[in-house]
Amino acid sequence: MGWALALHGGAGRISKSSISPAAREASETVLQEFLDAGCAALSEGKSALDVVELVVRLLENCPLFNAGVGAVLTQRGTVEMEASIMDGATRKSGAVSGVSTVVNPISLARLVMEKTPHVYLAFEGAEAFAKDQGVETRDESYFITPGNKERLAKALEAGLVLLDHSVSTDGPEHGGSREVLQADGHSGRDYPYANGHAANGHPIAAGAEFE
Amino acid sequence: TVGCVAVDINGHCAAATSTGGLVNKMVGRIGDTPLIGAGTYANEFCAVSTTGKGEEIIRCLCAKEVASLMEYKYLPLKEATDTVIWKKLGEGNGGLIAVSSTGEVAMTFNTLGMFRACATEDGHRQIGIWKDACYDDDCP
Repeated sequence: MGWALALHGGAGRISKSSISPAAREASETVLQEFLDAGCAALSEGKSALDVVELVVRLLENCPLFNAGVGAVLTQRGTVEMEASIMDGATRKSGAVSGVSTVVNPISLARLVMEKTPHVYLAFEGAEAFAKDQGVETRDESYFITPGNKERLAKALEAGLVLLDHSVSTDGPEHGGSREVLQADGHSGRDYPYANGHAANGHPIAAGAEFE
Repeated sequence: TVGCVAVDINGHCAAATSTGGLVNKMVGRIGDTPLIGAGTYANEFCAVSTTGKGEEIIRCLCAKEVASLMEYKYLPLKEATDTVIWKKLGEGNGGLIAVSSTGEVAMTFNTLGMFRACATEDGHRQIGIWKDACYDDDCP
């Protein structure tokens, strides 16, 4: 028995041919770096709660991953980030959704857990709470990367809702594949709605890779 | 999506998950990440953070399911995560990372890959993307 730590940067249809050696090396380097940071904190006796927040903040601040800076875009080109945290010792938890200016949503989730009687704040309420708490915020443009703008443009063109599981290295600019949220059984090829939207205006989720 | 789970020297577990969601998602869409029990869960037995197709993970209540299998079915961590990922969450839908209060680690996924890393106090370390990508040790 002793401390242990695991972290992830997303899962999906990540084939070996879809990631360049340089992109693979970059992602492995940061995973190693963040693992080392978490291990060092645990070795120093920091609590599991402090360590998971620390590591997720590092991941949020890294543009390679789909969280914080580098978060993917909604169909309107906006950023809506979400995060949650849970302390197993007390079973206390906190969560936020729909935040678009908070640099580290995970820390805002922890503040929800520790500073409010609630578990979950969303959208305007979460943003207002962030201001009240004085957490770091940035203009929405801070979070938007060129790769994610391009990815959204291609998704809109193809009419697909994409599962962005991971890092920008998996994006079209790297020859990568994108996973598609499967819901209706249609493939991209036989997809019946040319504009990518159903009659109700909702985006269609089709069962095919974006590319 | 990104996430981290940890158990500290006192045997306390914690989990955290953060994401931007889906490319081209509807404005207002909420995925599994902020939903306690779906994308994130921790109790006195384990801590879990998930990633993948959010809607499927919500339907499966993946993170809590792992904890429940440990608490009520007395499954070890690896068996609990295998059960949830391979028998409950449809193939190709995602993965999770988990630690137990006794220091076990599991990184289980049924997609082609998952960016992941883990370490334990006894010196075990692993960084990988694909199933066969173990660079420092055998997979937990």
